[in-house]
Amino acid sequence: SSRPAVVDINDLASLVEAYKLRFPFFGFAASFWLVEVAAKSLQGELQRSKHREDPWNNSSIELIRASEAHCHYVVVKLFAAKLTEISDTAVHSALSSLALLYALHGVANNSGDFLQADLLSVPQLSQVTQRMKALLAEIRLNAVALVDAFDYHDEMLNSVLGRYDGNVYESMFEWAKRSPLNRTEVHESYNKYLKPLQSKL
Amino acid sequence: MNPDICTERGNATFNPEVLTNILDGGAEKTRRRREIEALVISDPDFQHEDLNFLSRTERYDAALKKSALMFLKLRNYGISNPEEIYCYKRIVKKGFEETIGLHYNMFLPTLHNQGSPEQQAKWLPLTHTLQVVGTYAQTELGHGTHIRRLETTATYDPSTQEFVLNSPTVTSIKWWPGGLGKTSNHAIVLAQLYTQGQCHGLHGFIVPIRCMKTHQPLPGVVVGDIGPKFGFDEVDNGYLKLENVRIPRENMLMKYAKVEPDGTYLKPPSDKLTYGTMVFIRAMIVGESARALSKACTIAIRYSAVRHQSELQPGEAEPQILDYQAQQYKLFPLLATAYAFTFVGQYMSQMYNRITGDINQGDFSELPELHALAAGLKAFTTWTANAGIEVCRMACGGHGYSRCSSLPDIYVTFTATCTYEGENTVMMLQMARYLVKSYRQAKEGQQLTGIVSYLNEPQQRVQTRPA
Repeated sequence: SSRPAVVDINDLASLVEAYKLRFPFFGFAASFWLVEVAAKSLQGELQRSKHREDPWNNSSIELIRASEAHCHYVVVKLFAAKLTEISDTAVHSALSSLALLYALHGVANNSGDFLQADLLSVPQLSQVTQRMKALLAEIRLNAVALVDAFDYHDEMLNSVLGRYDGNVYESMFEWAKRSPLNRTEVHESYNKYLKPLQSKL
Repeated sequence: MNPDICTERGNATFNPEVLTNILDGGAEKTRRRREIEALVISDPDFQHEDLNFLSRTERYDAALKKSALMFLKLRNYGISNPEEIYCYKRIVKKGFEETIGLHYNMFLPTLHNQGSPEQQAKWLPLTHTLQVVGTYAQTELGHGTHIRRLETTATYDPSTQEFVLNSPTVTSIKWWPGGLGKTSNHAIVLAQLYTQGQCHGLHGFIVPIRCMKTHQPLPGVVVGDIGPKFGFDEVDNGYLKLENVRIPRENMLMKYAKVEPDGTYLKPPSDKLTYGTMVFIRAMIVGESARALSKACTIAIRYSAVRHQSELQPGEAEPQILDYQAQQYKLFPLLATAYAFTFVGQYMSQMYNRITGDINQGDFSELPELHALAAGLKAFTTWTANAGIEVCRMACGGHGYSRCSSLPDIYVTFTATCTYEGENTVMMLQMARYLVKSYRQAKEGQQLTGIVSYLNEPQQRVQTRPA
């Protein structure tokens, strides 16, 4: 039990492998299911068909987690693969930080799976947190440029807060003035409801 | 220009234009996309009052007007490349939904993918000129993702060579399809096929629902709008009850499965082909997850660069909220996720096109993997993006609650993806079925291909801790 796990939390390729091996957790559920099905298969056709889905239903929480783990692995793997296609050094560096953050954030949020599969040790999890903090500081520098690169025109984003020029407050005030309630200085409902009420009180 | 945001751009260590080109698939594609976007932005016909200030009926009206204009303009500009049409529509929609979206996104692709050459020759010209406005009616009031239990029936009558369509129960009434309520005059209806006294499972039928001249519902058709929803205010999601509606034999989609004039049934090469349109949409939703999340991140991160709040050091000026580690921790993993999903979306799109090409050549070997991966990634990315958009909204404090931020609209529009084209939990279980099957095959020594091929690998590359 003293032998340390050898996932390198600074190495994306190593993390991709760790995501891949999160699967044995699923493998356990699958084996369980298969054993159940095999046992039932010894019984009559009717009884087997009646019970066949029970192990499936009883394992559905693990099965959904397994599917999530598989999808998560696919996403990490494809992100890592994409990096190999990028030749611009500066862009590659910025995206590498994002990819590593994505992978480590997934490890931190699903630490139970990685610990249960013996892929990481508890001390490594605190290293994951420290590394993520360092990555946040790195990404901070490029955050606006990284969203600019999505290249959403203001017309398309349609957001006062997300304007390219950053003139948020002036635009919010202008937007509010266009509210239909502001078409008249005194809204007709004042004369219909509030004013008569005031006169009665 | 706000000085903070200027400074941010000045501090960047890379050229965003290079990254934009990568996301678009090349500099030429970026140029063309911007050219198409400029066509919409400079067009006074598409300037209208903010939809946020309109009632639902007004929004439906404005959206239909815009869809009609868009259709004409696409023809006038001669834009016919699907990617470019999609780009044009995306900027016209401004994040809101298109009233006749299902005509393009589901009705047309279904005709293309499941119609026989004769059916395509008949129906495609009508759909391209909008004489036929179509939708895709699958989900029923009492039945969703488990489509094998759908109740709508199509019974073949060899004496007239017609199918008789029926909604035999209340729960079988078609419910939810976009554009079904008031807009469409045809629907592709998924129904259980009965011929020669046997049920052959779910098949697609082209069903006229409204008169092509008067737009009045046809005899036996009860159709209408299902009422206001969480979002999608511009879309008339509808109900459809069929009471002994007769359609010609030729209206069953017959590229794969067939019913002969005497009622003989010919099986398709794969049952999964019936659900091909849904697989297409699921594959595309992965890219939509990336777009919705990247929009939310763009808004939240730009705003976080402009917004100043509180103090990090007593007595000093209010820092940008982007300087707070807690704010970075909220937003940057989501930014990373948006990029990850963008690349996964590109992968899914390529995979779909490649495997669809193989299917058209008669090779169905990769269809199960496409089916499973589209289901799993649709669920995984929509769940994550949906939750992420809400985090972005809250990262903008009170102003994120205003409709002017666009974040509420992004959320209510996007959140539907978690349930449409397959509820996410069911999608995950579909993926699990494929994984279990693959796992068994790997255990039996079979060589797996594709994204599950790692199940064949000896799992020793990363040394695990012994128990």
